[in-house]
Amino acid sequence: SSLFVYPTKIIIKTCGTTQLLKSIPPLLHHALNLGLTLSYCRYTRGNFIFPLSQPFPHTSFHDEALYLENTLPNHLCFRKASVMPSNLPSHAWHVFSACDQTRLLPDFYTVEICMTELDRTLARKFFRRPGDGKSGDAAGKEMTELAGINKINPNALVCDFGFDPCGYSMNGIDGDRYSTIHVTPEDGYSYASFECVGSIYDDDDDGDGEDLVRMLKRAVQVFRPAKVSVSTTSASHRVWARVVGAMEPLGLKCRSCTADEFPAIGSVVFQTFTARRK
Amino acid sequence: MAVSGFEGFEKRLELHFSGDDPVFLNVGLRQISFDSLEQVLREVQCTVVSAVGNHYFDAYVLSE
Repeated sequence: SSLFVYPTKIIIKTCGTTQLLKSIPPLLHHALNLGLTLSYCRYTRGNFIFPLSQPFPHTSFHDEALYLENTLPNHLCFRKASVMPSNLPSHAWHVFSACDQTRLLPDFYTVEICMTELDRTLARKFFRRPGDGKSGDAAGKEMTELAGINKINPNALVCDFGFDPCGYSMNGIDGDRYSTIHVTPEDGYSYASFECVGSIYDDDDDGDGEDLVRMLKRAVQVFRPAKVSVSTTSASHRVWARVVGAMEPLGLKCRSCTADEFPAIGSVVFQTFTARRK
Repeated sequence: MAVSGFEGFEKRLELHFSGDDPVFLNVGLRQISFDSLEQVLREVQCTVVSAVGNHYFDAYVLSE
């Protein structure tokens, strides 16, 4: 799990069994003490592998949306909740967005990748050796090197942690952009996520958005998953179109693409990919 | 549930704030003390295991 604190925005991404939404009231309280008012909120998630393990009262997206409706201040009056389907029954994308006006947010986009059915040999790199006597930091560094995660964005400063008996989290920071990876490698329900942000004007330098494509390719190659879902949130349509260019060379075929518009963020495009049958 | 106790698919929350004082906006939320952040994370059943920051933002790795 990860927390990113900018001067005027906070992003928290936690493993699926937490009651993440309970962080909103105390965060609003601390922000108010600093003279800051909430102007926009976005909550997103995929489908849970263990839906019955969800803690009450956040046991369904309906419950979560209700909690958000009741917790967010009234001046965030432009609100939308949406469940974006795909051709894969196990994959849907849940989005709740609320803002105080419909002006578009600055130029940042977000790419959220969820990978399942990881390559077993590659997933084993995220298990601790029993009794290795290492700290989580040292184990995390070893996993980063072993899996080549430091090569995904060579400019990023990596902060990583290896969990016992298995599991891995890392944050990469590169200027005002972050990337983050979380891995639960156990056979049968192996999962890895990759998320990064960027500016829709990044492309203007070299016009082809190759940096993003290269980064997404490298991130997915670390895990060689059989199933991938990619959610892009952006005011520009160029971002989601790049995703296919990163997946197809890895043998991943696009199985579905759904899009939806949300106040203040532009569009969310949800794509799913599966490994071509051998 | 996975042996490690994790549910792979995550929940992600993004909150944007605005204020009147432009000078303030350079630091803003980064002034929230570490103890206060930890108190918020306790609500979420998380704790900080690693942290790094630069001129623009602070990044924390959390554990459930």
